[in-house]
Amino acid sequence: KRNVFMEAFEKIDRNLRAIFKELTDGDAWLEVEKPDDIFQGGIYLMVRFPGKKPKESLMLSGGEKTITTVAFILAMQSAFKSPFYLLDEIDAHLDAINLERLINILYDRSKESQIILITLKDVTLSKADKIFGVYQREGYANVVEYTPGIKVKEAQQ
Amino acid sequence: KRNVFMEAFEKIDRNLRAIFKELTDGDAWLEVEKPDDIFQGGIYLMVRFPGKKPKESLMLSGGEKTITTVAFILAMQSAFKSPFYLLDEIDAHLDAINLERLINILYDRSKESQIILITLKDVTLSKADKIFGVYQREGYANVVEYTPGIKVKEAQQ
Amino acid sequence: IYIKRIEIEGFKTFGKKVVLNLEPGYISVTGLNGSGKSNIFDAILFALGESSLKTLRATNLKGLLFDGGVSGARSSKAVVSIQFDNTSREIPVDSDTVTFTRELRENGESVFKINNKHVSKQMVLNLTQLCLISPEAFNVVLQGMINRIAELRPDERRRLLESLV
Amino acid sequence: IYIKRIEIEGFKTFGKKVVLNLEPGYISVTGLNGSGKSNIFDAILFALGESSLKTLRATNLKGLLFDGGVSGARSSKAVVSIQFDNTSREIPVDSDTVTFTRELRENGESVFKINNKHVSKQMVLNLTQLCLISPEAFNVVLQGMINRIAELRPDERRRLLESLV
Ligand SMILES: Nc1ncnc2c1ncn2[C@@H]1O[C@H](COP(=O)(O)OP(=O)(O)OP(=O)(O)O)[C@@H](O)[C@H]1O
Ligand SMILES: Nc1ncnc2c1ncn2[C@@H]1O[C@H](COP(=O)(O)OP(=O)(O)OP(=O)(O)O)[C@@H](O)[C@H]1O
Ligand SMILES: [Mg+2]
Ligand SMILES: [Mg+2]
Repeated sequence: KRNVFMEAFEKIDRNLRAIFKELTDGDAWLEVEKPDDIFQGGIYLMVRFPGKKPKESLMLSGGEKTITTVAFILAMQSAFKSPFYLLDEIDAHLDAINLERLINILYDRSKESQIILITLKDVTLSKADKIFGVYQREGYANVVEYTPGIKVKEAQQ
Repeated sequence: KRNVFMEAFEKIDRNLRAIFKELTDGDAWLEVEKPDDIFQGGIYLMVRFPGKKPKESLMLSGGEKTITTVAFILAMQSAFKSPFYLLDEIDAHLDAINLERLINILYDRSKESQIILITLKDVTLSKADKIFGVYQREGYANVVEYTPGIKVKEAQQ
Repeated sequence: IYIKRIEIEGFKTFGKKVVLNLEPGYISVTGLNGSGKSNIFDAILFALGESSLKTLRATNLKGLLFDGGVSGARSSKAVVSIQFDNTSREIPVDSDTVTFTRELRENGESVFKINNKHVSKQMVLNLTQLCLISPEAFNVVLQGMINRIAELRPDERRRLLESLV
Repeated sequence: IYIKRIEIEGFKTFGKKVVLNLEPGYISVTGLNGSGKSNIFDAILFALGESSLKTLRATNLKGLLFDGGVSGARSSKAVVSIQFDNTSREIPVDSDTVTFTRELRENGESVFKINNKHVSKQMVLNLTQLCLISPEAFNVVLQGMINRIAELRPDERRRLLESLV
């Protein structure tokens, strides 16, 4: 059991380092609390953003936590490949730079697994292969399909 | 005690109805769970958005909850006037229509009480009497003042 | 595998039937506040066997049925179907598409089907867990939950990895 | 009353002293993720007597002192001053401005001052509650907390109103 666990752990850790580097130019990694007795301890998610000291993921800002969470989810993909992702307004607290980087990496990953993103932001909409608009009419919810390239304001009825 | 409480309750309820109407064209009001024994029961925050049935505030969407919370906070202002408000990225999950209406009402209210809004959105920045930009340089956080009218991207270093 | 088609009728704000035809790749959904975007994700989780009312954002099962809004009549049942592309046969069912359907009646009873054949709820949960299309996996981030993973305690994070191994 | 001036030094990311001169009305703060925006709100709450580490987003009091980042030395103390305009004399202190100052030392001890005179923490809490400038009031919405008030249980909402009356 320990071996299987550590194999998955190593894979995820390796992936996390690569993805986080691509997203922020900083570093992220996993640390085992009790190497001699893994299942009695926890796993730390350590993060170092450019220009800052390394910290546990708990002590980050709102936007930094978003980036760290997405990096971790994508890193898990390497060990447990999921066929689809449902992400609901994960871009809400990101600045323009982090948003652009995040959407680029999600776009790359969408070649391997289907990614469905609910968003109110144009940048996130701009990369989509397909866009759905949800709107309310006479008390019923309806869905309409848009051709890619439409802006959020045009799609919000 | 009951009379003082009910006096504040009536004031807040009256204000809530007016503010929510201004924000959404819908209705919001407070309901006492146990009118005969107020302090044994709770207070419901009921909300009816245009085109929908009345519901408890718990059952709303993310953006609808944001609008409802701000309406409630501003309504409390009528009974307990606070000299300042600190609002941290409260606009993150709002669509363009709700954002515009929210910022307009906050701007009006800022004549009576100082309102400090942390934001990553241009609309929210556009109404400000004064703008501060926070940035990181060589490991230290700094603050600079901008003249109103600047866009978020220009202010984010 | 990918989600090929979603059909929703009588579930939350979807009083009338709506159909979404999807493709593999990057799909985006937008719309005004309260229009029903997050309700689509709730519908997907519902069809794949999700039973937590807290996750589905409802106070009781009946609360998942369309309440009639201002115009229509309340729905007496909610039906959601999720069709997966299965040409890779990663889902151990011998057909090019696998459709998970869940029907909820007014009495709170749920009926589960896979490719139109009645199955038990447990069967649905076993199958979705096997192919990692279960809502339990870390591939679903509901609205407002994005920071939760970064805020997990170290022991919670170990347990998450342990459960997936 | 309004916040006229904020001075922060040695608190969280503010290793070097920063000063914000404010006006009444509508003030906006922006900046990149992690730049220190929310830390400014934490500094205001800190100076007004906030003692919950969870609200201040720190694991211990020492965690509020600037950690040195990549360039500098760790701060040995954190000092935050909040100056209020008091020409209306709503704060029962006979001066045109009232400045709340809190100093935190490495040993975890806090020193409170009002207009540069040492006072007890209790004195600060009494005064801020009286003029509704206390962090307890509903006038502060920290990041990610906006939906909390809409999600309050009915009894919690009654208690909130009761506590303010
Ligand atoms: N059973 C039901 N019948 C009708 N309407 C319902 C039902 N259950 C929930 N709703 C309504 O669905 C709406 C919420 O929809 P949803 O959360 O999908 O919105 P959204 O598009 O995600 O909005 P936001 O952008 O604010 O997150 C609410 O207005 C709620 O009252
Ligand atoms: N004692 C400390 N010394 C140095 N840095 C600290 C200290 N405490 C917290 N920080 C850092 O402060 C940063 C968080 O700042 P803050 O939460 O104010 O960011 P923000 O500008 O609000 O960002 P966002 O837009 O993502 O919400 C984190 O990177 C965190 O590591
Ligand atoms: Mg939503
Ligand atoms: Mg912040």
